[in-house]
Amino acid sequence: REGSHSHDEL
Amino acid sequence: MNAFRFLGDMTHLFSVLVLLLKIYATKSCSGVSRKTQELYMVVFLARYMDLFTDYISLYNSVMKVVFITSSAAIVWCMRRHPQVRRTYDKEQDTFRHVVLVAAAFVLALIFNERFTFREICWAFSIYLEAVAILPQLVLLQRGRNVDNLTGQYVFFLGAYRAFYILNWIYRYFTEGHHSRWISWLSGLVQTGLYADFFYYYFLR
Repeated sequence: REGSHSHDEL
Repeated sequence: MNAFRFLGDMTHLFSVLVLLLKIYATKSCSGVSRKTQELYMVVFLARYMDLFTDYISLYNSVMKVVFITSSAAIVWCMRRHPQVRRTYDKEQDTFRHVVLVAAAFVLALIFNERFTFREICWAFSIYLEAVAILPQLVLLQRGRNVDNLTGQYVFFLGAYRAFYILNWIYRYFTEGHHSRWISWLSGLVQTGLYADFFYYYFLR
């Protein structure tokens, strides 16, 4: 998920 | 998801619920900075723009909707609710929060993970959240009495970011060394701003 640079935190 | 982050999210949710309770139960928003609430609404709108494009988890999506709607509800109450809006002390809430928005935006244009619309909005929301509490802290220091619920609201907001710092430390050691410096630095600044409030809160 880090690769896609999506921010998984609120 | 680790315990620190979950605790942080729950503390953050609780702080918003405490504020909604105070405003709804007492039909009063005295001592609450409307400017801080407006800044938080901008923070959530800028950060949760990916609500409809990136599905991360049910929890993530539900919490985003809750934060956006609750912050909008608080701003609506303070602006439109006939009883509540009368109790807003406009003369006290004088912080020029436009300056905070402009500064966060300029910072986001310079310091971001990638120069894309989404990433600039995300960095903007992180920087703005770090300073969004300032109008509220100024109001608290001006006001004679810090009423319990407002004090508790600010306390939980400070605790939430402190839990997130533990979460970043935990993720640093468990998930490898991804660059989270934007979150780290802003989170430290944000928690630092609360430090003097905690000092007075506990001494009160």
